[in-house]
Amino acid sequence: MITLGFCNLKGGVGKTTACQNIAAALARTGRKIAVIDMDPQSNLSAGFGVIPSPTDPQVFDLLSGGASWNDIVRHKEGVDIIPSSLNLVMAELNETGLFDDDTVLRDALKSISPDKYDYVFLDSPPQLGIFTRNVLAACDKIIVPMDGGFYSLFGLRLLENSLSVLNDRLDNNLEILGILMTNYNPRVSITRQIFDEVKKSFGDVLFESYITQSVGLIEASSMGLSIFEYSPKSKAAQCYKEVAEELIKRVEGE
Amino acid sequence: MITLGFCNLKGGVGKTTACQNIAAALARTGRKIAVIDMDPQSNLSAGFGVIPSPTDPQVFDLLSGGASWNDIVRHKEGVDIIPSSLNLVMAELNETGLFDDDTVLRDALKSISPDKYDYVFLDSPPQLGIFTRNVLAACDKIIVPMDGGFYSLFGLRLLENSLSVLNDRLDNNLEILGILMTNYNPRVSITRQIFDEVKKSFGDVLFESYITQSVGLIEASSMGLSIFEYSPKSKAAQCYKEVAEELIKRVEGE
Ligand SMILES: Nc1ncnc2c1ncn2[C@@H]1O[C@H](COP(=O)(O)OP(=O)(O)OP(=O)(O)O)[C@@H](O)[C@H]1O
Ligand SMILES: Nc1ncnc2c1ncn2[C@@H]1O[C@H](COP(=O)(O)OP(=O)(O)OP(=O)(O)O)[C@@H](O)[C@H]1O
Ligand SMILES: [Mg+2]
Ligand SMILES: [Mg+2]
Repeated sequence: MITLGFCNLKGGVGKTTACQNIAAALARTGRKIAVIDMDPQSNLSAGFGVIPSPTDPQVFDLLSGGASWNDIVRHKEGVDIIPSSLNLVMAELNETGLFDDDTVLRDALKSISPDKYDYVFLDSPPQLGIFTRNVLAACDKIIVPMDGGFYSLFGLRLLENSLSVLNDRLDNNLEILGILMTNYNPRVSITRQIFDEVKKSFGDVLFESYITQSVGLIEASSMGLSIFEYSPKSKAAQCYKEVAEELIKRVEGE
Repeated sequence: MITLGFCNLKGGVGKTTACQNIAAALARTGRKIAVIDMDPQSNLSAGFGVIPSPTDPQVFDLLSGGASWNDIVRHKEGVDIIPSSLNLVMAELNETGLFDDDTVLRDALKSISPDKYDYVFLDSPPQLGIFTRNVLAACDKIIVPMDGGFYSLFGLRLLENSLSVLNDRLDNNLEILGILMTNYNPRVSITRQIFDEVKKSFGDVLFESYITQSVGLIEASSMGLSIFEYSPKSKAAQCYKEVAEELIKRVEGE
């Protein structure tokens, strides 16, 4: 079982979209995959059509030990989902710090039997708050989604610097397994420059496949579906299928 | 002097881009405008070409009282800028909570003479962390940038719910002055649906003008310039000029 974090401190670069669609692609190969929504804004959960009611258990009950994995988990498109819930943002407002420990997720994951899943994906929020730090402490390697914007380059460099600080502190050697361009238009000069910049500094981990701009990805998420369920013949589905295959090679070998 | 927060809990919806370019537009009308970068990732500062060295004072020195407004402020395109700095993210990693009070920004702003500026803009990070809460406590009204994505609708609704909780707590009546579509393509059906959804619930505050997708906005920020400096004749510059005029009418009356 390998645990991969989907991390970029910059907002809106496609972390959630990549997490959902690579997970769905892996499920279609028969691999056992779970995703954990670590963003109190619960976009990943909504993207899979999972919207817990206020009384349903969700990810923070897992972290607090108030509910077990099996109480919480949902199933969609062959993917196991530990959802988050918008109610948590309200909770966040009403008590500063639902928990203030960076390793609650890591501890919660220890109780999962290692052959239960082949892959566990963690969707991280932007910024370097408690939820992101929990993801970084809990995963084996990270995937960094990037869009073609100038600011997302900052997010990547910041993440890289944060990793070395955290690795010292947690006596860890967390590294970047892959960088994925999630909304890339090679015909646009500035995004090509950003791509080249990433290739120069991180060429060995940049995924060959990239995702081009595709309205289908927005539409799919609004229907609570992955691109494979919504529009399996689309270019975006093909791109995400290729990214999943590249990921499998990196994790499992050729 | 009116203080406006640029807020949306969702990442990457154009908060920073809108804050920079509306500020630059206002400066070009001769109005006195300051922007404060409340995001430790300091995108707004970089967008204006301001990158403080590790020893330069920046926004957190203002908040801690370690430096005065005049020690910190920079000047670009007629806009006064209180910059942030990437070093703060590293600081954030090394001591949990640079400060843990939601009203430090509000207090710091009290020492500004009310006729020093006509407008003060606060650029907020995504999520509902300490920096965002400080922005919400410090501003008179908020502007909510939105992209055409399904998840940014969540961010808007979440913000709306958070506002009512915070208003009770801080005995405040913070409200939404405007919602701006920052990257809107009316020809794309899903984004038009999202636009209609916003219009239905928030029609009275939705700006008439919207910004269409424009590579120039990314290019300008990568050069440390507003769109007016980088490409004054572009459609994007025209759109932001119209938004600024609409804002002026709402704040100052017809
Ligand atoms: N290739 C693409 N083409 C078009 N839209 C896309 C593409 N990839 C992602 N999007 C859209 O871009 C927006 C941002 O993506 P997403 O929410 O996955 O980013 P994120 O990094 O998870 O954001 P946050 O930092 O807020 O968690 C969403 O509305 C999503 O549907
Ligand atoms: N109209 C537009 N056309 C094309 N790109 C745009 C447009 N508006 C903004 N962008 C780009 O979209 C990306 C996200 O915008 P921006 O960083 O301003 O959002 P944000 O809400 O401040 O993000 P964060 O939540 O991370 O602070 C940036 O790369 C920006 O240059
Ligand atoms: Mg996300
Ligand atoms: Mg921003």
